[in-house]
Amino acid sequence: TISMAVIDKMGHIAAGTSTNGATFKVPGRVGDGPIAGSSAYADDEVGACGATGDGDIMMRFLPCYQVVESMRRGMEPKQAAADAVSRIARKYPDFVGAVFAINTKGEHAGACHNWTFQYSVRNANMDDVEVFTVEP
Amino acid sequence: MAPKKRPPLLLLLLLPLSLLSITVDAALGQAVVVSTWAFREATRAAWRAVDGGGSSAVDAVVAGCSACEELRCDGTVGPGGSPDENGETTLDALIMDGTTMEVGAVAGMRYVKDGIKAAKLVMDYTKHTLLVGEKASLFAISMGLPGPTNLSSPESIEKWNNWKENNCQPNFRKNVINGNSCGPYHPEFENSCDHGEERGSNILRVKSNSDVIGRHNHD
Repeated sequence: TISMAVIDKMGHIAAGTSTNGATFKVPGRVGDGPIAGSSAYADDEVGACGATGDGDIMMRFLPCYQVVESMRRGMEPKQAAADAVSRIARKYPDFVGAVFAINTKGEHAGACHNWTFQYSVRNANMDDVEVFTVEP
Repeated sequence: MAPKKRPPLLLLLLLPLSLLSITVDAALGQAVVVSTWAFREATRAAWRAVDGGGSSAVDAVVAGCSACEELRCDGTVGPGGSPDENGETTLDALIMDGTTMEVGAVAGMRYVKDGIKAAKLVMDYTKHTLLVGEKASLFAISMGLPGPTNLSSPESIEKWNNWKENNCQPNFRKNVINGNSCGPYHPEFENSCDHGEERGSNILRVKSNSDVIGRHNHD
């Protein structure tokens, strides 16, 4: 899965996801990819979020909606990402997943559970894409 | 002489704060792209669109995700990966505009390789949010995307064949007869259902798919 968020020069924010889902899924199964608030979410007033992992579990918690709403209520991206993941881990200790969060100031962070997560960032201060690694 | 109207004190106190907030946001004035995983080419594609090309945030997300679909990032994006039990690849995609809160999405889309572009067509040309399955494919094709096309690849077919030779293990079935084989699957007796739950202290802990999900098999 790729989940992506972009802030453009006007300050407008968008998020999106594209995936071919889980391998050997039961035919007809749909994961969190096309669910707003689960795989991705964006709000110009707050920021955006992207997610990846076990979509069958993650879509039950809408982690990206949680991330954005937590940032709206004052959390920093790092805190919001960690909080969203921990809410899932509390019920599903062995779930595998991760999220990234970005606010309107361009501050970003990631959080993950049961795997090492990487996310990519490009902004005007970088010469090229930089990859950030997040340990569980 | 009528007294002059004065702005409320609270308003005077809050005004500098609100101006500060606007200043901070507007001062950014710079584009940012973030994506899951080390999908550098996809991130670069989005960056080129939003920075050099001056595209909108929505169009940049489409450019970035489209690049990943073409590159088949990790085999988890686009056609040619993640076969289902029948060996078929289907696509899920979502686009969300954080300005208007509009969303377009497709799920379980067959025969069309452009997932994120199909999602944007749903957002731009319908009042709906999510189209699924073959009807999503028909919509996407009717709106100009190429198809129908076979989304399988030699790699996905080989992976599927190996899985079948391994008695269709691992799989996502539970509480079924023949779960350790390729089926046919039937429900076990209702009272023997294992919901995978463990009760410890006050927390209900439920098993997930951690034995199946990994770096190259995930949403």
